[in-house]
Amino acid sequence: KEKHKILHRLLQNSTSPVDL
Amino acid sequence: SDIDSSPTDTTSDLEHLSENICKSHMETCQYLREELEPSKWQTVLNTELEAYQKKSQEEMWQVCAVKVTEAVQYVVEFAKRIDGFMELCQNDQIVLLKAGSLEVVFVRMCRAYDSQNNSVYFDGKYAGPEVFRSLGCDDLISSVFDFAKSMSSLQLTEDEIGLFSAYVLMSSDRSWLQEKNRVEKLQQRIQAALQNLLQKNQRDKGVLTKMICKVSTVRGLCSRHMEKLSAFRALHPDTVHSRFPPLYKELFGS
Repeated sequence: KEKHKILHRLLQNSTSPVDL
Repeated sequence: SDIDSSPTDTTSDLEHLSENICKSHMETCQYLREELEPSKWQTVLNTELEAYQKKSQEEMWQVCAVKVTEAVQYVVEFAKRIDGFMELCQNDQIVLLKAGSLEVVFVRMCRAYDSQNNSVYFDGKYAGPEVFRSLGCDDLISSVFDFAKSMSSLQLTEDEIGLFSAYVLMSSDRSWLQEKNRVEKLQQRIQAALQNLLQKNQRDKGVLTKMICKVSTVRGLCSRHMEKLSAFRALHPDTVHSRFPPLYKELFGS
């Protein structure tokens, strides 16, 4: 999990491209 | 969005999946087709070309790593919106994105490719392969442009590109998948939806085969990107460590 913490965060966030 | 539902999808199930994927594609495509219209943008001028070519290898790699990372973030959002993707276990979501996100960026690149000038939208301009010379990867760059050219010659609609991108992403033959069967089933449904769409669009029968043949080409591009990155990192470990986007390192670092 530590190794892919940004991907984990992106997968969990309810981001939209506008927020990127 | 129950991906374990019966294996026989009706046409309306496939149309529903198709609509979901096309909508996800349009919501996350980074640039709309109208925005990418080559006539709206200049091509890189000679003075700018010189400026790109004068950049050090490290500077140009950094610029491109940032651009790739931006594009990949939109692909992550695309994946999240595909029915069934978020129901996969998190290990498999990560495996699929690590292996497939750059492949989807390359597929999407055909939208931003101008075949008249062999150029691609980059940094607010249309840029030919010569703009990327200082990366020191002329062979890879020229293969990426060839790929964009052959993809764009298929003249795919946005919906077709969206479904094909989803097909590329949901590959069940990636190493380290924990629930291979679920991914396989999802990919089969996407392929059926793509086939259904191509029929509806009255495309030649050979188009699907041509598209599926592109999968191995785009995989080849991505593995060559990894080779180039590891060669670059061997020469400039500090640049990669301190100046490359963390997500880029996470995806392509090992």
